[in-house]
Amino acid sequence: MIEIVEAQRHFQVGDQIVHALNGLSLEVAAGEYVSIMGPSGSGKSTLLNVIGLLDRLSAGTYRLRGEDVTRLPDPVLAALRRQTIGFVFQFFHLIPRLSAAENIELPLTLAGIPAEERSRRVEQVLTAYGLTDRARHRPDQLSGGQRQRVAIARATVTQPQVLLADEPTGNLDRHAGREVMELLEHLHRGGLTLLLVTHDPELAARANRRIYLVDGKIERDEHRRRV
Amino acid sequence: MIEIVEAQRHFQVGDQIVHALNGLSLEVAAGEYVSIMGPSGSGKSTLLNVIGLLDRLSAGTYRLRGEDVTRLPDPVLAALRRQTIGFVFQFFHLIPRLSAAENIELPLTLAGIPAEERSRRVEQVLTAYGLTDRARHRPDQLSGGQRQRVAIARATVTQPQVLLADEPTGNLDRHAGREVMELLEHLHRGGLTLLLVTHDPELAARANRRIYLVDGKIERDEHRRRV
Ligand SMILES: Nc1ncnc2c1ncn2[C@@H]1O[C@H](COP(=O)(O)OP(=O)(O)OP(=O)(O)O)[C@@H](O)[C@H]1O
Ligand SMILES: Nc1ncnc2c1ncn2[C@@H]1O[C@H](COP(=O)(O)OP(=O)(O)OP(=O)(O)O)[C@@H](O)[C@H]1O
Ligand SMILES: [Mg+2]
Ligand SMILES: [Mg+2]
Repeated sequence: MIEIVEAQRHFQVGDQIVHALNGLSLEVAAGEYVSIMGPSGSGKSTLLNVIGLLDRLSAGTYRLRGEDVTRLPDPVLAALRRQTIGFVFQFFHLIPRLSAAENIELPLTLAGIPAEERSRRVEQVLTAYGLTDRARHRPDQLSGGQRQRVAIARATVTQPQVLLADEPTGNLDRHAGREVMELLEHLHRGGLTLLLVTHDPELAARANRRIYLVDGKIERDEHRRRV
Repeated sequence: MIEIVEAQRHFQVGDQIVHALNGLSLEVAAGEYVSIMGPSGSGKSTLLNVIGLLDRLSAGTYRLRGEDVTRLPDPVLAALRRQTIGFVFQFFHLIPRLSAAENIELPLTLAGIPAEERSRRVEQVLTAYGLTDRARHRPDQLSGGQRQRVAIARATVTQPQVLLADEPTGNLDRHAGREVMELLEHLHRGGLTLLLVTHDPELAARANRRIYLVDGKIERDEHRRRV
């Protein structure tokens, strides 16, 4: 599903070069459930952005479902991303002028889903994430955890093949965080490939496979043993 | 230091009224170390914003150091806030066009601190929070946890009397989170009044006093017993 070989991604700030990804190789099969941990600044968001076709590598290769996407033109990447990937951003990136429900509906509209089906799906995720009585609120009228849940609802409503979640419970209390994880794991059991960046070791432990990043490389890659 | 009596804060969205604070009373003495937990949407950020003079009550009273501040005019509140309070926002509110160092320096400039002293203090917090080689980066060139640390550095660099921190470790790995807590607790031992909103029960347990919010009210208020 996801195959990254010798990835490099550097950024330049003034005369300083930051090697955010520094020789990272990773294979993820369809349907896997992977958690990604590592120190602040170790490259987790950068890795997720590359996988999610939101950023390009400086060097190395990225194959998505067998197709080399490393140097595809932007419009092609955008179309591929919309069809395949759901992304929960570390800082949500909700559209300020749209309500929670409109934010969630937007990717469905862009995908050409008809109005009745859109409406059904939006209702369903609003209920699932406990947002029904916040549907009309704009992001600035929501609490931090409510915004986070809107971001997660938006990422899952298109029924993507791959879900990339960058710290999806960072602003949620223990109870809401667990509810979110159960919803995502339910989708995973239905076939979703799930990659989750988290700083919470208890959450990371729920995945079948745990990856640790340090300084833009994979330091450790643990698979849970089946008994 | 902080005295809130029968606080009400409601918001109106269309014809819906949200009671974010709903009869909340709280007293915090100078030098206390208090953690605040509660479900997503229970009113924690709203409470912190009211205490931090960033928001006003709809009803009830707020006394800060014995002075009734409930209905002070905006410019007076702003001056009082700058002199007394450091605020770490749940979503940082860094200034996009300024570098990390400039963001941290800004409150010192507004306070009329001379250039040499500003420069010394900025250097000191950059080092303390592990940001020295990110000083020139703008917020969009920083990782989530690096931005969070810039927000904390900015809130502490003015040496405030009260620090209000809204989930200050939500984007930090365990190690960086612990380092931040040690720095804040060091300031507390020096006399700082410290109020910390967190979803992490282990962090909340470090405080001398633990408050639990539910539906805009204080449900529980536990003081650690001295042995
Ligand atoms: N646009 C950019 N320009 C310059 N440097 C960048 C840029 N984006 C990220 N970086 C740097 O690249 C490194 C990796 O960033 P990244 O956001 O991937 O870290 P992270 O592992 O997600 O950290 P966190 O846990 O704090 O969110 C960081 O040191 C960061 O300063
Ligand atoms: N500007 C606003 N307009 C309307 N409703 C608001 C506004 N700000 C907050 N609210 C509502 O008030 C309630 C309390 O919000 P608050 O941000 O204080 O919650 P919180 O406890 O900080 O939650 P979280 O843990 O998710 O950050 C929420 O239900 C939220 O939807
Ligand atoms: Mg990140
Ligand atoms: Mg909040």
